[in-house]
Amino acid sequence: ERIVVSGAALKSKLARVTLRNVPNHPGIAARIFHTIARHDVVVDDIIQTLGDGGKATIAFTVDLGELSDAKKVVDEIAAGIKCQAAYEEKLAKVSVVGIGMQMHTGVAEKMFKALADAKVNIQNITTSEIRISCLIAQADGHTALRCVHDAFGLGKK
Amino acid sequence: ERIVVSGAALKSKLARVTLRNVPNHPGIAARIFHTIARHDVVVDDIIQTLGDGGKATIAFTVDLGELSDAKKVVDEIAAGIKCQAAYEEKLAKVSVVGIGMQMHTGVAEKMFKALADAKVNIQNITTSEIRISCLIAQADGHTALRCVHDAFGLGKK
Ligand SMILES: C[C@@H](O)[C@H](N)C(=O)O
Ligand SMILES: C[C@@H](O)[C@H](N)C(=O)O
Repeated sequence: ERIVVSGAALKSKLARVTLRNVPNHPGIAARIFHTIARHDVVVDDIIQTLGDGGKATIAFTVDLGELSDAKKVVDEIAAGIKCQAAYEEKLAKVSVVGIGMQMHTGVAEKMFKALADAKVNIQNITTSEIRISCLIAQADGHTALRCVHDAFGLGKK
Repeated sequence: ERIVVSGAALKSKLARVTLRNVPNHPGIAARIFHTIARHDVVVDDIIQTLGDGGKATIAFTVDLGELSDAKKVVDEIAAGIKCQAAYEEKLAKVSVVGIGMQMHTGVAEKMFKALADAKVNIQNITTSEIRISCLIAQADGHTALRCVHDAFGLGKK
């Protein structure tokens, strides 16, 4: 039950690809990411939610430098599976890293509150047991890292 | 650049809460998860994507046993922030764990392909550098774990 937030990190110069109205049946995610991998585009995080219309939204991040390659591949994929593709640049990912974080919803709310108090808008969220990552505007990156450091008493570096 | 998939895991008896058309401005995520934490509901993973209408979709998982408590809290939150809430039971999370997985989109596509070949539908995806998790129907849990074990040569246990 003990949770320790051991650090915070910022990854800048990210771009996001969002596929919307993705058909929600087996094989689609495999096809999308197989094609992307075949074109040597390196994917950072992948997030998928389901819409109420039975379709899926799949978002993933890439380094900004890979976006133009990713666009070529993804536009073709989107046409093939008949879904929409949208692209966003100038993003950053701020993360809180710890141990046993899922035992405590308190860590997520504390991180979200720190960002909210700094008026940093959270665009995407992805979590694991040891990490909570929020995708935000790149311009908010350093503010976000500082606020999260302060909120968790992580000290200056 | 070396990636090692070191294991696979299955977590069953999960339920999912999906909030749709969530207002996308600072403070909303903090409010949602603060309220949830205050009611002692333990949240497993959190996923957020953005819709094309400028609203957000936030999905999170809880142990099945917490769903009825979560529903009371979330219905009230949804009414307060004017968004929709949907609930899903009988879910499971299959994960692949490794080191340096983000260096290789190949791990994600291999996992998704293993699930696709077994006709297991992927409902949600969340990743970190060391973990890829897919939320699936609980009935598919054991099949999914076996297929992922086989795909990555993880051996019997
Ligand atoms: C949307 C996509 O993830 C689909 N459900 C699949 O299993 O491949
Ligand atoms: C939707 C929610 O994440 C909102 N963008 C916030 O920052 O709180």
